[in-house]
Amino acid sequence: MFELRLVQGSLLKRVIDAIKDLVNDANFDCSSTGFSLQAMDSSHVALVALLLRSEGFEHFRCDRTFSMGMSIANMAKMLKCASNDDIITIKADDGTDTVTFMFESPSQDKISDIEMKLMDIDSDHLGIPDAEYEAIVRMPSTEFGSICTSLSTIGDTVTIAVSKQGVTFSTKGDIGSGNITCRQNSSTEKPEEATIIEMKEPVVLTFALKYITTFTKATSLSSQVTISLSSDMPVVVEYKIAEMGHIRYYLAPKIEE
Amino acid sequence: GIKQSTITKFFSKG
Repeated sequence: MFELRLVQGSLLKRVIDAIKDLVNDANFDCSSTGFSLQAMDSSHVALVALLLRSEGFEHFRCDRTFSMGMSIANMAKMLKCASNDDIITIKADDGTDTVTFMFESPSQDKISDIEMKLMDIDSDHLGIPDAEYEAIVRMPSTEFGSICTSLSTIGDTVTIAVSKQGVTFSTKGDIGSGNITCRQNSSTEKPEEATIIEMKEPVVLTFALKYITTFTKATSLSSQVTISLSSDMPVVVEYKIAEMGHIRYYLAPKIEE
Repeated sequence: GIKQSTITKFFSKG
């Protein structure tokens, strides 16, 4: 038996919105630790790892560890039946091939029961090594989102360069080129507006903008984004989900041959 | 030229 209850139902809607443009189908792993997912995009260039810890739910019961294969697009369709202020309960029984979503309005005057078919998904978990990154940039997630959107109107790739001067995002396209530099700014009174750069070594890496722009769909989950970079390694773009966990995106770099 | 690498080049299955 698996049952979880999330009073802030809009959070699940936003999590699925942050995944659905990247991943078609995925196995959700359920255990006493929480509700998690690891999945790659169809071309194996990007990977998303989600963790929603059990303590973050109002109710969380998972009698044994198991995986639920779900189509993310279908899950997004089902979640469209929930209002933003609804309480969401997800239930599944051992050995069944369906999952039930229950949406309750805050005043309990409307209850929706939605059943969705589960899928058999053959997917391998990848071992993600714990790495010490050469440069870690923390910045407002809205700022990062607007930089990615702006640059993607000019070019297809973004080069991220971290130095003592700050972090520079640059692109080049047929119509011209552009670069945006953000300097460290920790003096602000609002921590969510700070830009903090921890650098052991200067790093320069190039990535496909279409993937990074997809990651910024998670902007509403967190006021800050953390971008961790090391030479010739996938970048990690992390959005913390308050009191619950995180959504982390990994993107393989473009490499000079 | 510059080429897109894949995640599986960096992270192993298991």
